[in-house]
Amino acid sequence: RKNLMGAPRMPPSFPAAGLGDTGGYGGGGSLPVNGLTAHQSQVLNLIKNCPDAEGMSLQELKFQLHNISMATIKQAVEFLSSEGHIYSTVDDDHYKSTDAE
Amino acid sequence: LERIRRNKEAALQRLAERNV
Repeated sequence: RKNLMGAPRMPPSFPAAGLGDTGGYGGGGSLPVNGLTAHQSQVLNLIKNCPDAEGMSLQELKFQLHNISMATIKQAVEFLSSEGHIYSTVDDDHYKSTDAE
Repeated sequence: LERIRRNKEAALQRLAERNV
């Protein structure tokens, strides 16, 4: 008997890549989500978790994120502020989050 | 403190616009 196929047919032993891939990252990883970079979401998370009424100061952010430069923190804060995620409180060095839930 | 409230409202509005 002839083998009709030129090549042996392998059953797909792997799941179809790409499509229908739900699940996976369920937990709050450090991947950029909703358009924020890792730095931006780190800054946002810290501000969100700050219990102070006047919000979190840039100095405090720098202290918590000592591996990120002040310029980067300021950039992230500016971006988050322009997106409406955070807003300045007593002065331009203190920020609070709008989407604390 | 009125300023803070206005900042917050402005920020919430920006956020709402982004989420449309």
